[in-house]
Amino acid sequence: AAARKGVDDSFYDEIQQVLIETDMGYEVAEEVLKMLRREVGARGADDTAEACDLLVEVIGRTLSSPVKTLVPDVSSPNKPVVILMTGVNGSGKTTVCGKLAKRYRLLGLKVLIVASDTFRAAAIDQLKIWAERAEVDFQGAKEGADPSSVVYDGLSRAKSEGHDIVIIDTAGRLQNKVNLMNELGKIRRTVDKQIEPDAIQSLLVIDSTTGQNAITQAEVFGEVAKLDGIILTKLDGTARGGIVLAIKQRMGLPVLEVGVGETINDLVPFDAAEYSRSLLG
Amino acid sequence: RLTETLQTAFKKLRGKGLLNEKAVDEGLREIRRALLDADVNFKVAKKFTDNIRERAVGEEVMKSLTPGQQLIKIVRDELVHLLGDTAVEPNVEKGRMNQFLLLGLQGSGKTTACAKLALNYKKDGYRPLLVPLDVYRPAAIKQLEVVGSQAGVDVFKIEEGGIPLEIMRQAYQFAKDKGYSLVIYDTAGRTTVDDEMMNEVIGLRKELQFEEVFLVIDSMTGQDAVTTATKFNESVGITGCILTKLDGDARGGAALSVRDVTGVPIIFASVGEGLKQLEPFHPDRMAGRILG
Ligand SMILES: Nc1nc2c(ncn2[C@@H]2O[C@H](COP(=O)(O)OP(=O)(O)OP(=O)(O)O)[C@@H](O)[C@H]2O)c(=O)[nH]1
Ligand SMILES: Nc1nc2c(ncn2[C@@H]2O[C@H](COP(=O)(O)OP(=O)(O)OP(=O)(O)O)[C@@H](O)[C@H]2O)c(=O)[nH]1
Ligand SMILES: [Mg+2]
Ligand SMILES: [Mg+2]
Repeated sequence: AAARKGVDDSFYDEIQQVLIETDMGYEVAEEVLKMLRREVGARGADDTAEACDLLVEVIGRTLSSPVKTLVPDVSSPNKPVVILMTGVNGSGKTTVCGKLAKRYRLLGLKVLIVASDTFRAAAIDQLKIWAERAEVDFQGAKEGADPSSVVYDGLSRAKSEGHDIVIIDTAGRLQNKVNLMNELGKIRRTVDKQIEPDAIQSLLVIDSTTGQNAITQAEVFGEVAKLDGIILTKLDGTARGGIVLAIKQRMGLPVLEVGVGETINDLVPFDAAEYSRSLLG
Repeated sequence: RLTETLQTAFKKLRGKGLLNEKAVDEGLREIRRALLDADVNFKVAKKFTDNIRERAVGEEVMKSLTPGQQLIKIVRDELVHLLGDTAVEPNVEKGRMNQFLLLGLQGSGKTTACAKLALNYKKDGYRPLLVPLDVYRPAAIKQLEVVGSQAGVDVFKIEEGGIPLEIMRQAYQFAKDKGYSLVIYDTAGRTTVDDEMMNEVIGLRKELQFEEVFLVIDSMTGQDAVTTATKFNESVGITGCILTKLDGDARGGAALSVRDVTGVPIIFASVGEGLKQLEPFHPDRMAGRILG
């Protein structure tokens, strides 16, 4: 933001461009500008540096949420806890499964990764390598096996072997493919039949380069997979991932984790204040 | 829908005998909003509406009984024109060894696109060879081998953990010796701010003569399409684009952004996960899709 300069129309125009270029979209940018004008008025901010700080506050507040990624309570008999990883093709699901698995293992938890993507070339091989890197148990499958049966088998195994947490990787799918969304719905129902509702966390993995289509993704995936939160990946690139602000505004769905690279340690819990600073930086 | 929005807006203003430049400017603002909703980059959308303003305030809109429709027609024609007017043939010829290099961000669809291209040209009578240069992603080599075998084409055999530049040199020699007519090199996904990885792909690009260097772009990409395309084009130099996942419902404004900032044609559209699902890119179809 510019140095000591008046908070005038040209400032708001500049901010509008900055906001839209983060991918939050025209409408949400307008809403943010409205909130900013109100704050500027209320606080009597008279220079752009102060207005920019207020903007960071406004966005940080909008994004903040008490929801966190599930951590199993090892003293609870309610085992296992299940994390369901969903999202469109190439968003980063398989990689996130590996990253999360290692984090849970380091907490001393017994982790099982379930490979329900039985369709894409070398998908099971890829996830198996991540399970080996994370040093956790792996429930593989035959290519072409029914995803829901793989999930069913994985959950039965987890219950009998006493795993604390099961991470289910699913195949990438576009939300306008009815048969693939039905398949995901069936996977969710398979989990529901075996696991208590508050022991399930269903996550949508969104690539931070994604534009307005991520809103539709969140809506449609939400209908079949009952989403609890978002994992925003590839934030180590040039994209800002601002679409998550639109999703939070429209649907209340929070970001829980951020992917910041391709190695197993590159996953950090979402920090709304830090993210909104970097959004405008 | 954009046409109805504009017709309604113009009807209101015309009813008061007020169809004038001010009204058209409001129409252009609506169009800019529609382009932004379609993921066209902010600066590209502004430049677009600025460029059509002269025609927009001309007689064809002002004197029309359906000014909204007229304005949309101007927008659509300009979109088609900016996207390249017609489908473009890639630079491939029989009687020589053609080489394609595919690059782009992580997860954009490169490995799948390599196999699709191989299948496509195998049908045209070429003898393709796929070369895996992604030595980083777990099971990336295996993935290319699987899709290569699904396409019924050869994949250059490499061991895990090689060096991309050396693999490229060995593969090139192998392809020459065995008489392949199309060599397609798959590279690792990379971000444009990773200097080491950008230097790697710059080195690969400089090593050989490529008939096409394809930037593979996900059609659901938002504002970042400009930054990414510019960086790849300026640092590496691309000759064409492949737009992927067009079987989704993203409007695909990234197509306009990429074409606008690089001047490079979008040559192929990937329209599904299956290897047969590759088509020539059609500017007129894309224009309609962007306008929604
Ligand atoms: N730079 C960067 N790359 C990432 C990140 N997360 C994932 N990737 C890369 O994105 C690409 C796709 O990741 P995958 O884990 O295969 O994505 P996926 O959603 O499982 O893909 P499909 O199963 O094919 O739908 C890989 O090259 C990953 O290394 C991240 O946070 N940063
Ligand atoms: N629906 C659909 N999926 C596609 C299309 N092209 C590729 N995919 C899928 O997108 C995902 C990523 O494809 P890849 O070929 O692995 O992408 P990549 O660019 O090689 O990924 P990295 O090597 O990790 O950078 C896979 O699930 C593919 O099946 C397409 O046109 N439509
Ligand atoms: Mg995967
Ligand atoms: Mg690849």
